[in-house]
Amino acid sequence: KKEAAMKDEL
Amino acid sequence: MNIFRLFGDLSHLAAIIILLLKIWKSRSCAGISGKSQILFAIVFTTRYLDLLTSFISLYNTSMKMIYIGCSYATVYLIYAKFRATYDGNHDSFRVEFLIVPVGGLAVLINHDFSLLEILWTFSIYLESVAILPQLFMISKTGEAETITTHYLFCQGLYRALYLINWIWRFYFEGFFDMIAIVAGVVQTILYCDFFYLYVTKVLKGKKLSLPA
Repeated sequence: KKEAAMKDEL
Repeated sequence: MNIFRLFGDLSHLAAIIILLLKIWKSRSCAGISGKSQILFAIVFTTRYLDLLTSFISLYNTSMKMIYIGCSYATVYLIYAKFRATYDGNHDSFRVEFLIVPVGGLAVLINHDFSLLEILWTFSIYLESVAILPQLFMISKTGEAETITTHYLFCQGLYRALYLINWIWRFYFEGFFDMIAIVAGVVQTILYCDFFYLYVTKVLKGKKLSLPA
């Protein structure tokens, strides 16, 4: 299962 | 963080502030699509729910709060405080034709089938078309106030700068998010027509009027 990408952008 | 993303965020912040101040100072939302502003409020709400679950940086958190606060304030000014100046007849884009397909696409194509991820994906897809009611309204009225064109320019420039930011991050960090990139390309393409008019007319001091 792909880790939900860390959202560091607005 | 890189210079392109920083200036992208600052351009986005400028757009949001320009619009809010324009409506507040002129006490009028003539020529402004309330529907687009509602879509942007939905975009920020569904994208920034992670404010409740994760802390990335003071910059990240404060910008998200400012975006959400200003977008709701703008919607409030349009539909409540200055509703008498709201031009509902020309703000007639059928937003359900945007929300339903975008919602369906977010459920079908996403990085992870979790609620937060699907809502984030929905907000990315919705943002790419959220300006359509505004562009549609300008095409119906055939003109736009100069301050509105500056708002639109900053709004369009922000995602164009993000595209460069993603090239930068792919090259230097190997980071890329195909969903955000494809939606960002679509979003920026939708502004091309406006960018052309802005550069050839507004920057030459003329009023932005479309051939009726």
